[in-house]
Amino acid sequence: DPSKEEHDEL
Amino acid sequence: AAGIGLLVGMNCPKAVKPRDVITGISGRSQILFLVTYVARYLDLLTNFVSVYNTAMKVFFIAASAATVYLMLFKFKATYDHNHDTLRVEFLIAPCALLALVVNHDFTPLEILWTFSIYLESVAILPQLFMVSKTGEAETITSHYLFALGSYRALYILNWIYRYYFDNFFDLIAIVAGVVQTVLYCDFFYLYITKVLKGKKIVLPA
Repeated sequence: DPSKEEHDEL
Repeated sequence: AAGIGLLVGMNCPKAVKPRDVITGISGRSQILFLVTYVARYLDLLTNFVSVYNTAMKVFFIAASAATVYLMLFKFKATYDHNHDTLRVEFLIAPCALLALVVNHDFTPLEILWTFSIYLESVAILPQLFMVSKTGEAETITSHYLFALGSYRALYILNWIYRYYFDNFFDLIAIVAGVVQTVLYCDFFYLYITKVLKGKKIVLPA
C-alpha cells in the first residue's frame, strides 16, 4: 500500500 | 530539469536582453507547476530519500519560482496576457476535490501530494491552449514542452520496471501520469514531424 511508504519519486 | 533550466535560462535577465524574452510561454501553466512542486515537496525536510531526490526537489521549486518571478514580475511587459486565458480555477478546483475523495491516506500531507499529482497532469493545458490560440510555438518553447512531456512519459517506463522488479505500483501516480502524457501526445506528434525537421510549429488557423 503506497501510502504507508514515503513517496520516493519526484 | 533540462526543460525547466532552459526556461529559466532563456528568461534570465543576464542571458537575454528584455526584448528577447521568449514569448508564447503560458504564465498560468508556470504558476500551476509552481503550486504542483510546492504542494508535492512539502516533505522536503521531513522525508530524506537521497541527495539526488532532495537536490531535484529544491531545483524544481527554485527554478519554477524563478520562472514565475521573471515572467510575471520582472518581464511583465512582454507577458502575453490576451492569449494566456485558460481559467485555472476550472483546473484547480476539480483536482482539489478529487484529491479529497481519491487518495491513499486522509492526512494533510497526503492530500496535498495527491492534489499535486492530479494538478500536474493538467498543468500544461493553459500552455497547450495558448499555443492553439497563438497558432504557433517558438522553437525553444517546443523544446521546453518536449522535455517537460518526456519527463513524465519516462516515468511510465520506471513504473513498469518497479512493478515487475519491486512489485510496487502507485495507481494514483500512474493514472495521472498516463493522462498527462496523453495530453502531450498531439504536441509530441507536431514536435517530431515539424520541429525536428527545422520547421516551426504552426497550427492550422
